[in-house]
Amino acid sequence: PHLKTFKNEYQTCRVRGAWPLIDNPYIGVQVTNEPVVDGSPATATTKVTIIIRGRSTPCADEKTYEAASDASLPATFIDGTQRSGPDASVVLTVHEQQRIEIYVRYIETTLIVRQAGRYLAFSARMPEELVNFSGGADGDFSDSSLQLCVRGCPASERLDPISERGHKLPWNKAMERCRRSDSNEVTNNLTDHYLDWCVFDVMTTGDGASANDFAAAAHSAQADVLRLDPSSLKNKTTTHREQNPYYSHAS
Amino acid sequence: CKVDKCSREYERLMDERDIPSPEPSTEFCQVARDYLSCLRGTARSCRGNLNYHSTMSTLGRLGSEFNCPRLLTNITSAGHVPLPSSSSAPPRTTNTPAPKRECTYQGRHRFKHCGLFGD
Repeated sequence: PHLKTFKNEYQTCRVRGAWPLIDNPYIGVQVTNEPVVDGSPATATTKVTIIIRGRSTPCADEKTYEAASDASLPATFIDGTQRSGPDASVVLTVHEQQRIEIYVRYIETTLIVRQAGRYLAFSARMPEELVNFSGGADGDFSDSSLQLCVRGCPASERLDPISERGHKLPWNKAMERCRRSDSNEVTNNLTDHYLDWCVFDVMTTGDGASANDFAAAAHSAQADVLRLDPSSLKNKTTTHREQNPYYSHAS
Repeated sequence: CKVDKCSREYERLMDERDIPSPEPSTEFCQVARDYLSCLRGTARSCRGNLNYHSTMSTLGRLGSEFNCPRLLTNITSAGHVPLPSSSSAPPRTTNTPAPKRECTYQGRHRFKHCGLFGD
């Protein structure tokens, strides 16, 4: 998947199998990723599990949310509820376009799970001190090294967005597809890494229905950033020369 | 991935020290710390293994809930951020609602964002 970390590092990762995104005393988020197409190291997210850790705070009971890509997004936590804690300090809401949001009031944290085509996407906004808390004061018992959102992907799991993308569609066609907004919800043009990532996905998956899904997923992911972290976008579009290391030779 | 080897060693130590289940004691914390240390030694080969990540997460949480760092070092841990009470607070029961103020995150914060999608 494509990852934007809490430190605004942008990575495309292999991370096949189960990986933790966030793991702190209040929240745990884990994803499972599976290969997208044969012959490519690219994977995409097929399962998201979120645990609101009620045992570590008096502000909510423990709640678990599970989403899998082969079914609709559940509208509730696994116990059938949408709320927890005094004055509903944890609230799960369902939105159009296959999106659920969980707001945890006592730590001012917003979690979003989306279903984009055959795969899932995740977004989180939380206070800086809670992000840093992850590696905090628990000595041997804290471990932030495996949280993708905090540390990013291990170097050996990172993919180069140019050399490791597929070639099922030429760059020009992929760029055209990504610039055309197929999403009903989002009309913003893709920019920055979201445009690059869309091109990576479309070149890797080809001109089928999944290409539409991946383009829509990029639009949705950028929509979440525009809402939750707008200052991180620089409105930078990528030139052919930047995307294609062989461009100068070809021309 | 040798997570099972570490788990067997953990069970052996629990039996040897006659600890029936995880508990807030120095003895258990020592066993848990050794278990974590063994798991960290297998980290590279266990990436992506659900059992490994879940075990790491559970041990970290137990260590925090049982105040293991404090039990093991016998010093007060410092540096906690001003978040709502965490492991130091007892679990809330249905009969003891938390005070409203306790569950309100006070102060001004800078926020961070993380996203994952595709590919």
